[in-house]
Amino acid sequence: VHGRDVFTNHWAVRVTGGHLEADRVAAKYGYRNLGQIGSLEDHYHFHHSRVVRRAAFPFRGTHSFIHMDPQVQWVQQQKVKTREKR
Amino acid sequence: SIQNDPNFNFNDPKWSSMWYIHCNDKSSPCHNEMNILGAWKKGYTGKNVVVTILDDGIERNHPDLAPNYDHLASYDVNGNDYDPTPRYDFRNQNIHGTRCAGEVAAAANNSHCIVGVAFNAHIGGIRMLDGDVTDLVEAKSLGIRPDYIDIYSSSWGPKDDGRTVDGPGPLTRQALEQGIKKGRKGLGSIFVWASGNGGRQLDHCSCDGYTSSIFTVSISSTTEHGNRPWYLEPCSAILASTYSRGELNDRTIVTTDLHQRCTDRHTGTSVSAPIVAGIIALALEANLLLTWRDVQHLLVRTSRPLHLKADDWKTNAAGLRVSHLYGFGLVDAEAMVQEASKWRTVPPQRTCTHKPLRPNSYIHAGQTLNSSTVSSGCSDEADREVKFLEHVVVSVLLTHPRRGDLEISLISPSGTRSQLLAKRLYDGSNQGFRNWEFMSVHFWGEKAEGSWTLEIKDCPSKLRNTEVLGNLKEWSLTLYGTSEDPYLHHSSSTNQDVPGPEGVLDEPELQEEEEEEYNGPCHSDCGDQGCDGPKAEHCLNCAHFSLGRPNTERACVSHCPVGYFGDVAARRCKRCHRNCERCLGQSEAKCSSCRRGLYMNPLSSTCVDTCPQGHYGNQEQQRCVECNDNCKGCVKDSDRCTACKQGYSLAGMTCVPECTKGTFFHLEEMSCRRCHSSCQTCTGPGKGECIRCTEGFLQQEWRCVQACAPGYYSGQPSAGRNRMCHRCEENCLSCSGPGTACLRCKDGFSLVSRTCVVNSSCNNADEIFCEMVKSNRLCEKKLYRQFCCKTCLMNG
Repeated sequence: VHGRDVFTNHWAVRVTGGHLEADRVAAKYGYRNLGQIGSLEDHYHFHHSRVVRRAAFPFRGTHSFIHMDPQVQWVQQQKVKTREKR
Repeated sequence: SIQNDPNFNFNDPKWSSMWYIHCNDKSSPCHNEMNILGAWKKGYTGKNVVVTILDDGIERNHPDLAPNYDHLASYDVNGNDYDPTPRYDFRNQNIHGTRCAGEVAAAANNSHCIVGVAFNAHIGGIRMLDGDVTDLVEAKSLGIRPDYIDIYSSSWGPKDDGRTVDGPGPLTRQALEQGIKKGRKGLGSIFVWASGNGGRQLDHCSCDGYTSSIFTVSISSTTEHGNRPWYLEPCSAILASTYSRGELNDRTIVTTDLHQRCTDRHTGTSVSAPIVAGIIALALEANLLLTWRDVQHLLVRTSRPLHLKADDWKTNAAGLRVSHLYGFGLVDAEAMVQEASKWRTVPPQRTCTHKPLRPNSYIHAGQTLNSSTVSSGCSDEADREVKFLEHVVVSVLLTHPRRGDLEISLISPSGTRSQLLAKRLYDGSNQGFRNWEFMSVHFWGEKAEGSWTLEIKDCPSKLRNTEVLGNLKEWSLTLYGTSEDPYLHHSSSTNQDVPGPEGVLDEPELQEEEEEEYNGPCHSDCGDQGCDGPKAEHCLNCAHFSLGRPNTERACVSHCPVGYFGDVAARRCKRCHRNCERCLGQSEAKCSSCRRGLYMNPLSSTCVDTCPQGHYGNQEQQRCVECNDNCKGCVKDSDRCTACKQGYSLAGMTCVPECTKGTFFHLEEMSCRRCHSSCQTCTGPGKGECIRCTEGFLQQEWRCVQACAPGYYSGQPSAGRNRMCHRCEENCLSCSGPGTACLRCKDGFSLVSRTCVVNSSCNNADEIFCEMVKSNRLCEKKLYRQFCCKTCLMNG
């Protein structure tokens, strides 16, 4: 839908303590850690298979508690961006 | 052979159509002003430079891409695996990445399609557009192997619909900054971006945050005749331009296409970004040490307005001609490599940010609002002082009932006016601009100090309630540049001027008797003979050392300055050898540290300007440091290799073991691993990852097979290449060769004249009737042929 946000079931999460720590945090809230985001240290790509793949609103659930985890500095649920080839 | 051969005559079938590289077509005007051939003649073809295309994938087994394909510069972000092969679908929509890749590094002289601008460069692809594109996907893509990949080329962006204002998200901005800071081992990744195709929608590429980023090289297009292409949108962030396809009757740009084909349908600024990525690859081959800013400086200094038509060409105060359509003009590859080969890295970037201004002024319809600020160029802060400008960024926070009615300009202290935003007919948004960053390169080389004026014009385009006013709440100015002239070193290098040896003092001469007797205290450095004045120059002899020329000022010093050593016996400061900064004696081998620009050679204990093989010159330590064990030659870092020892080969700037036939280099394990038994060489262990096949096998796509699969036919053997299995034409299960040579069709299709036609389109009215038609030779009649398609057209 043009102009409306489309939320995916992918998250960018900033966790200090290395990838084992990231794996622990991911498992704790039901995410899968797909690894570091390119060259951004402490930034990880989490995926939650039980959250709907595309939604017009951010989906609330137990996985949202990740925001409160002390190890987690920052969380961004990924929104679809409209990109055009030139 | 490229360097020696004055006339390039590649056997690539589309070489003759590449009018933007060479002119062999006498009937059409010559447009080789990008001088790509000139760069090749100097021997630069992109060797050892790694380029990747961020797009919808790359057909890595395309015959024109396979020879240069680099799986280490590739990844599939959409599919989360290492194979960037595009998804094939009936709408054929994933063609873009393959087309861009060919322009950069299609192999030369391989009898396929075209010749890439950097036809010896490594080319990879990052498949990231064929799925949900998110901030995370873009950030991940821009951060793939930043130490291995030199250039990331992107020909995509937010919608060019003339109303979208969008740019990189927080992660992507970080990824760009990380790439600039840490990529290419600290030299900075190079991000090339297509400026946008929204010309017809009156779009403006200042509304595209990727183009407006100072970290990206934003490239536009011009037509074969130097006109503005219909799709081109202006903005002040465009750095340079290349030829692309424009007007209808213009000559086209040919490149590789999906399904191992060629195409002449590639157009837009998508053509231009890869061409510049290729040209930057040539420049990097000429000078591996170019930083991301060196590259932008080179583009600014070598691009030329030539015959590019625009009514806004202007000369800024630094004498540079620039336009909102083409930046500093058409790129010049030969000048790029020429300048690059002798380039001295520009001084460190300085950032001078100014406190935001809060004019909180209303913007009245039909009127112009000016807001000015005086900048000192941060002259009061040494590490932020900007004297010579590069990029200028203005961040704006304003509200307005109809954003498309705004026209924004910035005027520099030198009086140069740069339009940051033009009116956009289709943008009816009432969102205003929320700390949106507009960037301009139009002040490049100008002085920073003085008064800067932001001018906002409100030109109502449609009926609108002019009672509702816009409001400029806040704006801030950020100046990027250098504190010293970036091209200072480009004149003859001015060595530190250290007085010559003739300045050495002879024995202290007895001073003429002073007219009046001095009875005051002597300087602490005077010796036991006293002095005829209070200063060190007045000593009659020295306690430690004397320094200076015999018949001019001579002084006593406690220790010798830089460039001198203390001769204890003679109690004099004597000059070091001219190459030394500090020394223990006068000979060249007595240097203890070297003059700027020279390095201590550990093998000879002398100061040299070029380190011996197997070493690189470490600027900070000013000494030659040994390359790491696999490197035979390196630059600026012990593991930034330019040549490898026996048994290793260069991949980017890393020496990886040369894997013997039948093995491939596994990056993660950093070792050679066996290929599949059917592969002679490969990119991975699977049987679908062969590059060349074992003797007796045929190459089918990316596999090696003993016999061609259904739907393929075996081609003729050619010298030095495996026999190939080529795909039969569509819907054909077996054939004897290319084109209409089908022998058996898929279900639902009939074989008609050795080609497969879908049954529904060719059948018979009545079998007996049609047999009669055929026996009476009535099939020549069109009417009968329509009734009895099958009988008349069937073989035999």
